[in-house]
Amino acid sequence: MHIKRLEIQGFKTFADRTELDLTSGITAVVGPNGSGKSNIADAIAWVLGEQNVRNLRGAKSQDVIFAGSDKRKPLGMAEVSLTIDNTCGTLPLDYSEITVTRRIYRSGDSEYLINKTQCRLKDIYELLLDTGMGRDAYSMVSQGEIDAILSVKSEDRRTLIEEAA
Amino acid sequence: MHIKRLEIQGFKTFADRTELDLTSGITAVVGPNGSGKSNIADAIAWVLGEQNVRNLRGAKSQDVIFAGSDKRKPLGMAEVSLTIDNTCGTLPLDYSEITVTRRIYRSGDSEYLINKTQCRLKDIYELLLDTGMGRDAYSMVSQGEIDAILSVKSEDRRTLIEEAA
Amino acid sequence: TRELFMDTFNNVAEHFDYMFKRLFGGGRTELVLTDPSNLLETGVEVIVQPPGKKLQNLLLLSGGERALTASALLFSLLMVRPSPFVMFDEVDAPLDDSNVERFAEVLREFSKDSQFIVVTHNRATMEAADTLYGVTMQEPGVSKLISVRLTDEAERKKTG
Amino acid sequence: TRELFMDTFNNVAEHFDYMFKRLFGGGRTELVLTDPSNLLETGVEVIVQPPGKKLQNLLLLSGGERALTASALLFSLLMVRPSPFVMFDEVDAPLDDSNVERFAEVLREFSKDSQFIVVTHNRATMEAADTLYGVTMQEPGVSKLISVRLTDEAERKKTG
Ligand SMILES: Nc1ncnc2c1ncn2[C@@H]1O[C@H](COP(=O)(O)OP(=O)(O)OP(=O)(O)O)[C@@H](O)[C@H]1O
Ligand SMILES: Nc1ncnc2c1ncn2[C@@H]1O[C@H](COP(=O)(O)OP(=O)(O)OP(=O)(O)O)[C@@H](O)[C@H]1O
Ligand SMILES: [Mg+2]
Ligand SMILES: [Mg+2]
Repeated sequence: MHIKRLEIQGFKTFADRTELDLTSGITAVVGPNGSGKSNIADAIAWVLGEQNVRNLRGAKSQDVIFAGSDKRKPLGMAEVSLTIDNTCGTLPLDYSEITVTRRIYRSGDSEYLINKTQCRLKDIYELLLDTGMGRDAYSMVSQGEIDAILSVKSEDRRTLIEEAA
Repeated sequence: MHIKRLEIQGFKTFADRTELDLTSGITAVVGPNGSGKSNIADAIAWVLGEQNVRNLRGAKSQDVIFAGSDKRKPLGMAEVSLTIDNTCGTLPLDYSEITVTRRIYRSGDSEYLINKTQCRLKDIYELLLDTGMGRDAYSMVSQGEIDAILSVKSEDRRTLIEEAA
Repeated sequence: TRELFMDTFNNVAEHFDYMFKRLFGGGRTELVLTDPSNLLETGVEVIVQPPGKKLQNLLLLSGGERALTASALLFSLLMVRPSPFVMFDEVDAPLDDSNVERFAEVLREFSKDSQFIVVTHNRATMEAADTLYGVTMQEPGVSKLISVRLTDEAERKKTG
Repeated sequence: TRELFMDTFNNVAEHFDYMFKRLFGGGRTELVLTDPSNLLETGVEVIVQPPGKKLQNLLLLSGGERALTASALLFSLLMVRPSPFVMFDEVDAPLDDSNVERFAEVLREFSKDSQFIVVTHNRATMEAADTLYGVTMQEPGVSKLISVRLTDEAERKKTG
């Protein structure tokens, strides 16, 4: 099971629709400071269901919508879609390809979709639950977080072990 | 006024007596991970009077004494000397060269010297007071601390401004 | 359950020691339960000794040594309970050239069973990658993706 | 006194804006007192806009943008109240090639009036230095200083 494609539109600095085709193995994302690399990481965490806006470096949930630039107006919506290759049948749905989509509007309203059908955030969590995808702290490490792994309270480290059980 | 020389012996990984001759301008310290670069930075902060052992990455004050290695026994004392060029007369002592020395023993006993004469830590602070040397948070930035400058509580930022007054 | 936690704990400790030795080229480690009688609330202490050095408090380690130790812990958790997808954002940033080479080698190995997305500024890590995406900001404030390099191996993986 | 604090505050704000523009090649900044009526307890908010981008919360800035903004603040404090000696340990670590070039240029300029010791892994910063000390650990656990390179200029500075 692996991610085939990531589509980002209106999310943070991705004002224009952007598509990443991913292979299994290693994909490296490179570029200058402030170009949008960590924003891609945020997009993945977000579409997988990240609810704590502080983990996305924001203050409120609409902070992920493109806020405009010198030359462009702010947008009204952010949308990210993640397409997973499920030919191995790991996910409990009878499709060889599963697309998870998340949208948020300026009003704060959110939409969630699985294969273009509206659903609840809860359905996305349940879909991915047994795979640990995006949920285990040790599989998604944000910028600057690596040092915290050793600095956390020793009880938080127990939690890491519990997640691996 | 500038630092002419730094002598380190028995301090952290500097088991053997080490001398750095410094010029005015920029001195860059380079080398592999764990080789001792930040330990040099710690030695400078320590000889200038750093009392908070957490700022030196230690848990108790004797943690700065060379603790031994696979092949070497621990040492009984750490000593750092800093020699300042005072031909400009900035420091309130009638010498063109002033050497500040700090020692600590396994017992926890400490010694402080100015130009080889025993003194108190307080005397070293007073000597350097008006120069701001080593005392202003913005003139000695430890590894990993740069991000904290923006993350600190907004009241702590006021303190930075107060220091610059 | 107590047994499940202890099995996982011992498993992680063993793999952590293995990963640490691979990344540091030696040394030793211990994971210690602060309160073995109370597994619901116990803490976990991490004690490490880089090769040739003394066993010391984690606090005294250098920036690069901490990053390498933390990645050893991450990789050991991934060995115990693999994740199909892993994302690392600048985890290799404090590593010097020889440490990042070993890190990249471990990454390549793990990528046989898991998909990785890594954000990096580091050449050795870039060279370990199958696919490379460059993010640019030619128009200020707006990200644009460019220069995708797919190795032949990645082309093959993509078409299945 | 109120007057001294306000003078310093305005001075720092002005120099911070100048340094930010130099390091970012543009953009704008503001320092804002959260409670101007109570200068003993007020906070200081930092608001920045990198060139071409929108004015946003500092939180949303990238790792490199934060490091560059923080160094702009450091340099502005040094302009307002110079220190004879400054020590930076890996302050340039998150900066990309073009940002670290500008950082090194600013460092060179400030080093005319202050003495700097910088720990760095970065080539551009090393090239800005007058003296280079290499720290090695050929014997595990024991630091050894090697390969000092003094430029002619540094030789001249040393002998006064
Ligand atoms: N909602 C938004 N609208 C527009 N721009 C945004 C939004 N959220 C964040 N940004 C911008 O995104 C930029 C940060 O991008 P990102 O963190 O992805 O950079 P990066 O490529 O990871 O850089 P670095 O190498 O420094 O870590 C900032 O300049 C920030 O202002
Ligand atoms: N009292 C001590 N006795 C012996 N070794 C010590 C002592 N205190 C610290 N060390 C060792 O010093 C090493 C860290 O050195 P330092 O922080 O200077 O590295 P560094 O060159 O800055 O590396 P990096 O590039 O990773 O930041 C650690 O391996 C630590 O175990
Ligand atoms: Mg980033
Ligand atoms: Mg260091």
